[in-house]
Amino acid sequence: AAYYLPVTPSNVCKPRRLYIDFKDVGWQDWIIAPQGYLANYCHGECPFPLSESLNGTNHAILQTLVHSFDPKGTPQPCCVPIKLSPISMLYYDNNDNVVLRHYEDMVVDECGC
Amino acid sequence: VNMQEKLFLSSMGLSSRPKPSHQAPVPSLLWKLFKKGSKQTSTSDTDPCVVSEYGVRGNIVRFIQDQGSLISAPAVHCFNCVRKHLFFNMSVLEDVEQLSLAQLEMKFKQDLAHLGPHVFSVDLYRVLRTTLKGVTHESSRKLLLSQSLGPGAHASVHVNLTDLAETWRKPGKNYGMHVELQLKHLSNVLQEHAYVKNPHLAVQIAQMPDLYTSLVVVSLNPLQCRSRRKRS
Repeated sequence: AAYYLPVTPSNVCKPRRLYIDFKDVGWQDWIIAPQGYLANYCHGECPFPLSESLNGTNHAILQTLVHSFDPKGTPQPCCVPIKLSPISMLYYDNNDNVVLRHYEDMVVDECGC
Repeated sequence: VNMQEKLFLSSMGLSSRPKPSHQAPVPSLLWKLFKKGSKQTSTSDTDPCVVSEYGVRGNIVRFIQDQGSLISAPAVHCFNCVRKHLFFNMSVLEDVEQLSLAQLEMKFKQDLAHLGPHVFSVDLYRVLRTTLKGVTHESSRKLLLSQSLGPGAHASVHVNLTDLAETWRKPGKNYGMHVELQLKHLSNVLQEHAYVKNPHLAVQIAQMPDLYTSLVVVSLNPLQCRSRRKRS
């Protein structure tokens, strides 16, 4: 018999708000823009059964099934970013050049199991 | 934390936190590109690894500062002219980066309408080797561009230097360039393409416009800019 953990809507896998302020990491001297950005992160459980809203992969569904048979030996699937978007950054380098750089996968848009 | 920061900066293409000595003004084009990039989302159809303003692939745009200086007499043997050494440090590009574009921009501070009955020529040379102090530069350089600018002309000149800038990336191969501005009388240019030697020209050298130069470099780091593949 499967062992069910009670899962409330608040602790299921989903993006959580994380604002990175470059001042907090002491980078304001060389980053021109942006001053910070909404990076977000994924956190939460991937409970059995995986609903569509949890964006479960086939692998996650199988792992969930195995976890239900053997909760100690096999962990629940992880909650991970499945869709990320880029940001652009303007900064000064060591030669005082102004650089615009495009970085992929910097903002978590969606999470999944 | 320091180690984590170092690893993160390394993945961003930086060896450590940059320490700029002064905060140079941000060129308007970079602001424009930044604002455009900020609006793009992962669902956007435009390829974020293409700089459409220049029509080339790239995820990094740099405005590289000119580190050259004015060349003073006796190295200058031209009459009524100003000669400047241009040097752009291309070693700021990482080895992994693929150079897509290097464009020189020469901008004049003043409006060229102040030239009156004069034009001035802009000659751009590639420096082939270093020369000893006091030796003329003529034999150690190669002409890249010669252009006349008169009243009403655009106050900026753009030159594509991509191939040359690629050679500058090799250690010890970057001797920079020379730019020479020479004031000429318009009537003489039209008649005989020669400048007049008249006493007024000594005063007119003060009218030589101030020149600002920068090199716009677009490059692609293939590790940070994967090509977009549509799922079948």
